[in-house]
Amino acid sequence: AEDTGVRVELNEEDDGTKSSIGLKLWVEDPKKLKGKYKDTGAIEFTFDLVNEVPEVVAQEMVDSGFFLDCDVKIVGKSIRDRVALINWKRARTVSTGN
Amino acid sequence: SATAQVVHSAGRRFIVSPVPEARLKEQ
Repeated sequence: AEDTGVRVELNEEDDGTKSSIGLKLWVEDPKKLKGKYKDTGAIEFTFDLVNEVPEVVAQEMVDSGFFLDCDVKIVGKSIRDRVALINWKRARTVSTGN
Repeated sequence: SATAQVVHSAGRRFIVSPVPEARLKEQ
């Protein structure tokens, strides 16, 4: 995935079955953000892989004051990339029968 | 280390915690 300066990781073990999973997001490189970033630490949240849209969660983070509006796309993309990776791993696990 | 919780109006909980230092150094 592209290095957006925003890192998103699993915050729990993925058992491959739950649609809602814990994620943790933090800024690795504030210079890649357009707006001024307040170093608040890592943000833990749950994300529904089936029913939720990464950009909506990014907007909620903006609304909650973690990021400025100009960075909503970069945060959304970072979440989307991680979600795509999780879904890809799940699909691969199913296809290999493990 | 302290954690803080922010609840968005849509009902989502955001929990603020320290950045995992070890993971930062992985790359």
